[in-house]
Amino acid sequence: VVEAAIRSIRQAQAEDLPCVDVDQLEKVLPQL
Amino acid sequence: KDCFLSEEEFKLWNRFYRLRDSDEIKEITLPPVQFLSLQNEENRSLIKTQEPSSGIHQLSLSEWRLWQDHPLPTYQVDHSDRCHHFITIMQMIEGMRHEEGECSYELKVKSYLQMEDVS
Amino acid sequence: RFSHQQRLKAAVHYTVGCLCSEAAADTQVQLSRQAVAAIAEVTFRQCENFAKDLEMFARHARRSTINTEDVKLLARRSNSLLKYITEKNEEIAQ
Repeated sequence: VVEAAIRSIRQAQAEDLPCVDVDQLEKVLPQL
Repeated sequence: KDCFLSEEEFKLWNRFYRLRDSDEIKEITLPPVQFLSLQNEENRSLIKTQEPSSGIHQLSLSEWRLWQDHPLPTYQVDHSDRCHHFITIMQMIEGMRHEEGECSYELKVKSYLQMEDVS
Repeated sequence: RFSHQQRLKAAVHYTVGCLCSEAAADTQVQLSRQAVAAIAEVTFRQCENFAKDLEMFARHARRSTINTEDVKLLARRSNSLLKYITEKNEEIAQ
């Protein structure tokens, strides 16, 4: 869970977004 | 005869399959796997996704996610349980993509929440 | 049986919500409810995979009880995770 959260947050930060949404999770999901 | 290529096979490999220096892509790699959650704070921020040097193509695990929301045809061996789980999650994400604020999943699940289950 | 699973899923969802807020605490980034729900579902399904694997490991060792050795096998694919789980296990053992 923590890994999914951190990676999604990283993805949102990389996209300069203030909020993690399912789009960001979707991108990191395969790596999880 | 043994586990190595024969003379003939080697020629075939060399001609058709071997990546050469002249090829635009000289090497294929998978993205590095580290558990960010196990790193402490300082070196967690140090881990930059390194830009692979030229000629090395890093495969993307998410580039083809558009195709990953339904099981593709199989031949003799079915998709694994994990694969079916992954597909279901991708479908779930697709369904929630345009949801704003209130979350349908949460509303459905919340009614079953009993705090003694949590502790 | 169905409501038992639904109760488990609700508990997982609640806990995932707490963990996600903790993970997001020292960043300026929030997680949407939908993202938390998706992570909860991933977690719930991953636990199903883990349960099957653990049962298999225990049966392979001719045990009817799943123990921490089986849990370590779950983490076998990542050295850092295995090391972390092993340390946690020793802590618990003490």
